[in-house]
Amino acid sequence: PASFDQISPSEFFYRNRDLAGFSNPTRSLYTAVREFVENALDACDRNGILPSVHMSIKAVDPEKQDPKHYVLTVSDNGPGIPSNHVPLAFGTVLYGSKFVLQQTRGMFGLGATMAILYGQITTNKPVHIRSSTDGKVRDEFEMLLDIQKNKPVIQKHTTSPARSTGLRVSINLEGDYNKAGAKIRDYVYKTALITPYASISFEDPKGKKFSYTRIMKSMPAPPTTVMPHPYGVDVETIRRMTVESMADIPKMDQKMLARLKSELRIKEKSVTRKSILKAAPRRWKDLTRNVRIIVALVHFLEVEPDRLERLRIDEINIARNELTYTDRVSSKSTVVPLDPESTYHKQLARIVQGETLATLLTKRFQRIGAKTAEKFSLYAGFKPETRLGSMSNADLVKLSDMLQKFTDFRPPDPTCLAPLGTKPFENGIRRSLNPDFCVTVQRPASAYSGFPFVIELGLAYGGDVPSEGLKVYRFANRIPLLYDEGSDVVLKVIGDIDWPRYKIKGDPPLVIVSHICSTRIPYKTVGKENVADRVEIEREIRLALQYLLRKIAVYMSKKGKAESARKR
Amino acid sequence: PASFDQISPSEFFYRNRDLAGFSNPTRSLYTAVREFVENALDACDRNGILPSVHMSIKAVDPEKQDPKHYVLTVSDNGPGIPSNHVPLAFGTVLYGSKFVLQQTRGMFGLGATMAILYGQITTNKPVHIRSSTDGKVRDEFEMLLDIQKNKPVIQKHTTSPARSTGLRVSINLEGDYNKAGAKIRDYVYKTALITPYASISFEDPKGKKFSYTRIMKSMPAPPTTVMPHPYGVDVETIRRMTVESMADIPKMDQKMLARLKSELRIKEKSVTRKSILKAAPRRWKDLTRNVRIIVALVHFLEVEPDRLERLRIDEINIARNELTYTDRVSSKSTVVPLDPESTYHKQLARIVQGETLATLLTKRFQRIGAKTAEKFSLYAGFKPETRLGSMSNADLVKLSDMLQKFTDFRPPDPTCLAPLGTKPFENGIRRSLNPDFCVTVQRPASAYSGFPFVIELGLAYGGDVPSEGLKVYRFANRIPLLYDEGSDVVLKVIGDIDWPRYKIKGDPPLVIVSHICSTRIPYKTVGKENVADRVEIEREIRLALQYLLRKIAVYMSKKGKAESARKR
Ligand SMILES: Nc1ncnc2c1ncn2[C@@H]1O[C@H](COP(=O)(O)OP(=O)(O)OP(=O)(O)O)[C@@H](O)[C@H]1O
Ligand SMILES: Nc1ncnc2c1ncn2[C@@H]1O[C@H](COP(=O)(O)OP(=O)(O)OP(=O)(O)O)[C@@H](O)[C@H]1O
Ligand SMILES: [Mg+2]
Ligand SMILES: [Mg+2]
Repeated sequence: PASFDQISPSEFFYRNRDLAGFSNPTRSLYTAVREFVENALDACDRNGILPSVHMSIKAVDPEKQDPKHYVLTVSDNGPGIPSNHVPLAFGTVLYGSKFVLQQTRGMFGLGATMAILYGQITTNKPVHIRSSTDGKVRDEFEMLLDIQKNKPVIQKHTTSPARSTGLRVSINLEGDYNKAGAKIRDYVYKTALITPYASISFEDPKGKKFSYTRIMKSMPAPPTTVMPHPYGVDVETIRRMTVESMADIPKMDQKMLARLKSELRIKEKSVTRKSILKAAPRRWKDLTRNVRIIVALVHFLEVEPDRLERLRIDEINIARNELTYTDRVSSKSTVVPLDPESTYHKQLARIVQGETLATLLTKRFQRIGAKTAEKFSLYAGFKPETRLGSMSNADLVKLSDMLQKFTDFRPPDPTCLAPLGTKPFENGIRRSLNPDFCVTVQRPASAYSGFPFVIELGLAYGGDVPSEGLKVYRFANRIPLLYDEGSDVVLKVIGDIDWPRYKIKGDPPLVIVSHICSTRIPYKTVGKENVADRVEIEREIRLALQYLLRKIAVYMSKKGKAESARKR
Repeated sequence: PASFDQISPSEFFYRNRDLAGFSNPTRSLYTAVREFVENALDACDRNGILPSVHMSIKAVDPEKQDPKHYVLTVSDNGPGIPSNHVPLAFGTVLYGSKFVLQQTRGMFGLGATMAILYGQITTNKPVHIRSSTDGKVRDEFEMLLDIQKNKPVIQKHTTSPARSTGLRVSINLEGDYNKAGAKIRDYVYKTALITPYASISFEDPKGKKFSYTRIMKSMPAPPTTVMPHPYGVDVETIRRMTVESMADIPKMDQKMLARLKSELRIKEKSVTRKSILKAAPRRWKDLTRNVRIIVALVHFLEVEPDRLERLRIDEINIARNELTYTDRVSSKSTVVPLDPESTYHKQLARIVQGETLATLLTKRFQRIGAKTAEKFSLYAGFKPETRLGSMSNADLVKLSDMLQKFTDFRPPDPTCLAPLGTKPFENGIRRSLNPDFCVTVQRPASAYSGFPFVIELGLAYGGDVPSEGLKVYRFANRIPLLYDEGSDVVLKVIGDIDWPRYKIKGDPPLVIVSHICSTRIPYKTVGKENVADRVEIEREIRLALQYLLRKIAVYMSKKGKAESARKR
């Protein structure tokens, strides 16, 4: 009979590390570089710090042939990581701070840990991490990974004085700089292009330094975190929102008693059931939600408020009008009837049945106002005041479907996106390529499946651009994508171009630079190398490209006229 | 400051379900079909059962427009799943029986769970599973997934009589049969082509039946599980083998006492320290390893064997020649010296220091005999009798590197592979395509990174093959690959062909069928749609293709001569 096993996510990605970009020493060295550099830039971006990132690759034994062991070190001037989070951030797969709806480079919670994992399985050496969050004290960790258990194994943890905030991570890994070098230098060069406000330097195994100083002294506005958009929703999301919207039974502790006293204006020293139920009706309008719930519980359970502390409410069944509670001290369970006519019945209903549909729409989604919430409820066939907790499964599914179909929702909020902006984008391209002709465009924001995105596209021609035919520089959320262009949406769109129509033939000195920004890039692989051809994204890239090509057609025809004039 | 989170693997694949092939209702319906069908075929293959797989897709409300809710049901005559494993097999991601080194369709432990997850988040309905492992009793489960916790939530579990073994799984999911139908029918057709010993039937939403009866009445030999090959090894693997090779302290229980008595030929009723140490020397050669360890412990600890039952050995420190043990009853810890001159010292050394390098090589790897083990040890600079537990970190890394570099290991054992075989492969192609000309080839087995693989390639021309130009049917481990052919290794090789050289021009009625079999297919994505261009795999496909093309060149030139003869 078959023998079953469960493996941890780190074990899964250890066995299938090709999926994450760690297929061989050449590719792995590249992927490790990018994972650490992208983390550094994300951290600086998030905290509005102009990034200074330094990266070095040194051979452990320069005499040997590739592939061989290298030490890869990346350090930044970012906010660092608090010492209690360092081991998990780097020692656990699927642990991170980027699981929120925001435009960031990272999104999976595994990049750095995978690089460390690869280093460990090829060299058996621990990772060295230095982190300072206050610029005064620096924590230094030496750790290994327990790959089977997905947790860090701290070998050393010391502290020492620091002079600035930031993080420095250093791993030993088997790499092939001979083969990966060109791609790594290209990655650094392109990162500088798309991040003109960052200073990046790289020291290669021979000690040669490549340095890109920032050409922008101000940070672009950092991306914001957004609420989900209705078009991105499924039944699981609705179900979770419903669960979250149900109030917990308030904890009946000293703090709560004090609040009862003050809100109900109870003068007596001790708070009794009698005094609560006497004061509640006239103070009702000003009571907070939790106090109202306590009043209702005291009323129905017929207990003194201090006894509530030892009770645990097990179930409030609105359908059967029953409440079940257990005395933690005596372990005895009691069922009390709930009179649906009682003034306090509504409080308990609120606990179980969660917020109304109208509240859900306006509070848990982006850009839905009260009017739209009402209009949608009508369209979907629900009353706006329907309690989520009282909706059946079929209702939740219908709600989820209707959210996708209703066409009057405002489009996703694009202010959460952080494109470079046409001027910085153009400056970055000009610095890197020094072309004769350069034009950039930023499309209006759009959305796919409820995720906002914006396309920036640039075109560079002539000047120092080599005449080797069209090259495509792809970027997503300020990350250069250097592999697998064959299955990327940008190449798909470019493949459809009719070049002669734009007066471009032969092997022109031409570079197209694409930058997709989104709260969620639809990567095809965990290794983040190519972007899926979502219909909306394809369309926006096409429109941007057509605009740029019309611009270069004008330039080429003027250029052509000027040349024929010169010849005459 | 950043707010950190850990997510479960099911949460990860819920958020990133595009990676697993669940990007939209069209693709998801297709992926759900294939995940269940591939599971059914794997289960039958493994148990030598001629597979009969039935699949149906029914619209919940046929009047509605696509995309809409469907019920997908797949049932098989396989071995079923034991009822204690059903909830985890289908309700937990990264849980399965295919984490071993064997040629199977499945490999990730998540396919079925992802299909169920997708069904749940689009319809909120539980999955229905029926399983019988004995053909007499059938377990029926209704379950939902707790996606955040990665565990099943059983809503119902009943048993009823069964008439045969097998599994039946049924989910509700949002799909688009209008768009996915052609791909799904193609998938079934191609599965029949590559699995000629399986009977497969499919009933579509309109009630139309597609049925493929097996054309082979005998099973191909089932694939075997193999030990790893040295070329596939890294330091983590070596480290784990080292840990496994260290003996546990044998459990000192009644069973052990009985074994002591019988192996040491102790005649007395009770087994005493005195009688053990008296009998041990003359029976030494025939004692099993665990008995020898007990003898050594009894000697050093100077305790009666029945007292060993209450002792817990905490540490055996060979370097300091000390053993620490705790009496579980009195909780008292004692340190005893270990005389390194003692005859029994070696037994305790074996516990801590693991097996020898020679034993590791011959016992834990495939195809390494004693001679090769010795030759390798010499090459690597280790004594064959070196204890693994005594090797330093640097030694383990060196061992791992040397295992990759040593060229005298026998190539990976290909008997663990289960290609179709040229005759069944050709019959499958002929039945499906009915060509005028058909030729197949099976390359000798090869290996990449220590994983054995074998290429089967076939070519079909003319007859009922449509004249629409070259089509490529890709298969891996008997799975049809229908998406993303642009980044697949097979298309890369085909892209290099110089067609006129083989007398083929225009849009020929030509199909190339490729089948890669391996203990580990290097898929580029979790959705198993394309295969990475590993150098060794690319080479074997190229050689196979060149062989077939030479064959068709001969056919085309004969055909050309016959046609010119007819014209004259
Ligand atoms: N240089 C850094 N400075 C500050 N925080 C960092 C740095 N590097 C990593 N982190 C923190 O460690 C977490 C884990 O990093 P990791 O690269 O493994 O995952 P991620 O960046 O969240 O996602 P991805 O797998 O897509 O890269 C990050 O979410 C971030 O909070
Ligand atoms: N029809 C079936 N008959 C018998 N066992 C099955 C069947 N379907 C699934 N299983 C068992 O359930 C396990 C989990 O299946 P699942 O598809 O999630 O993962 P997998 O097949 O191991 O890997 P993959 O994700 O690559 O498909 C399998 O490993 C297998 O043991
Ligand atoms: Mg990261
Ligand atoms: Mg499977």
